[in-house]
Amino acid sequence: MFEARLNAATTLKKVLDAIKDLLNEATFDCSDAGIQLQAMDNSHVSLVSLTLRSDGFDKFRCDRNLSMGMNLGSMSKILKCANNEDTVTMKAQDNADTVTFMFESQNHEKVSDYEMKLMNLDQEHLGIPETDYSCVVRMPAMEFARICRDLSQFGESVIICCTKEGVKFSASGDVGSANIKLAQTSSVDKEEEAVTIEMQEPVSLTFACRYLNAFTKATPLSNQVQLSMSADVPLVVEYRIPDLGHIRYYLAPKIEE
Amino acid sequence: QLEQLIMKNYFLHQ
Repeated sequence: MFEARLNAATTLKKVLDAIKDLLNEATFDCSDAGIQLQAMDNSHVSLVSLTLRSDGFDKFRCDRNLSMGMNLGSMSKILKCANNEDTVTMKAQDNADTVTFMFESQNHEKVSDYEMKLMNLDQEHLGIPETDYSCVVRMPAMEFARICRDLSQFGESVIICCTKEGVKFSASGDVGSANIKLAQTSSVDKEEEAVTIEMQEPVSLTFACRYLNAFTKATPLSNQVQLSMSADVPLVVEYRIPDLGHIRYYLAPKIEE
Repeated sequence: QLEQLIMKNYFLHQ
């Protein structure tokens, strides 16, 4: 028996919004530790890794490890039927071929349930190596989303250049060129507004705007985003989901042939 | 594609 409950459906809606543009379908691996999802996007250039810890749920029970292949378009249709404040419970029997989403209104007067067919998906089991990154930047998630949106008007790629002074985002194309520099903040009242840089050595890497923009769909989940970069290895864009887990996106840098 | 190759090399198949 698997059962996981969150007191507000809005969290699950935001998680789904953060992955559904990159993945058509995905396997949710459930264990007593929580829910894990790991999948390459359709074009095999980026990887999504989602962790929702069991202790972050309002109720969590998973008697036996369970892999649930879900069509994210169908899941999205179902979650649209929930109000943000509804309690959401996901339930499945062991070896089931369906999962049930149950939504309950705050006053307990409306209860709805939606059963969705599960899919058998070919899963790639990929290992994520431990990596010491040359630069780790933490910055407001909204600011990062804004920068990616603004720069994608100028070119298909963004160059991220990080030194101990700050981080620079650049793009160029037919219109002209654009540069946005962020300095490390010296002092801020609110931690979520800080820009911090941990640098071992400077890096300058180029990434596809299209993917960075897709990653910023996770912005509503977190105040801050963390960018971890080293030469010739995938960038990690991490959003921490308060008290519940995290979502990490990996994207290979573009390399001149 | 080079990007796909980088991803493949980095995430070792288990």
